[in-house]
Amino acid sequence: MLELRLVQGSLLKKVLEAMKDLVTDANFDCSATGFSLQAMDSSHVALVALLLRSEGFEHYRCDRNITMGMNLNNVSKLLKCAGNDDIITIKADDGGDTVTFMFENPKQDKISDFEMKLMDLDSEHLGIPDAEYHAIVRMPSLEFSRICKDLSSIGDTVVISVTKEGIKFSTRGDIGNANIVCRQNTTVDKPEEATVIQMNEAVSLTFALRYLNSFTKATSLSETVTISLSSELPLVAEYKIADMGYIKFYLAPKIED
Amino acid sequence: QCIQKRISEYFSRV
Repeated sequence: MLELRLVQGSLLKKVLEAMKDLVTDANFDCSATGFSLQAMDSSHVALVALLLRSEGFEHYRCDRNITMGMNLNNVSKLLKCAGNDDIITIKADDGGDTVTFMFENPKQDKISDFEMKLMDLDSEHLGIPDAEYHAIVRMPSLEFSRICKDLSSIGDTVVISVTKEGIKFSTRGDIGNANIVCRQNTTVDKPEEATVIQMNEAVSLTFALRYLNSFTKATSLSETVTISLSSELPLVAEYKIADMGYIKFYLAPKIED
Repeated sequence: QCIQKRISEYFSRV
């Protein structure tokens, strides 16, 4: 028996919006730790890892580990039927082939439930070891989103370089080229407005902008994004989900032939 | 000319 009650239902709505364009079908794993997902995009260039810890739910019952295969577009459609202030409860029976999403409005005078058939998906779970990154940059998520959007009107790929000077995003296209540098800036009114650069070694990598733009769909989940870079590893863009966990996007670089 | 790497070239299946 699985029963997860999330008071801040809008979080789940935002999580689905953040993933549904990148990943079509995915297995949600439920265990004592929490509600999690790991999935790749269809071309296996990007990977998303989600964790919503059990402590973040008002009620969390998961009698045994359960994997539920779902089409994220369909889940997103169902969650669009929930109001932003609704409480969302996810229910499933052990060994069953359906999941139920229940929505309660704040006044508790409207209760909706939607039952969805689960899918049997081949799960390809990758082991992601802890790594030391050459550079870790925390910046306002809206700023990162703006940069990716602006640069994609000029080019298809971006070179992200971190030096002592800051983090530089560069692109080139038919009309010309563009460089945006964000310097470390900790003299801000609120900590979430800061740009903080931790650099052990300078790093410069090339990425496809369309994936980065897709990651920025998670912007509403967190005011900051943490970008980790190493020359031998995929980029990680992490959006922390307050009191609950995270959504992390991994992106393999483009390498000179 | 740039080649797009895949995630599986960095992380292995478990």
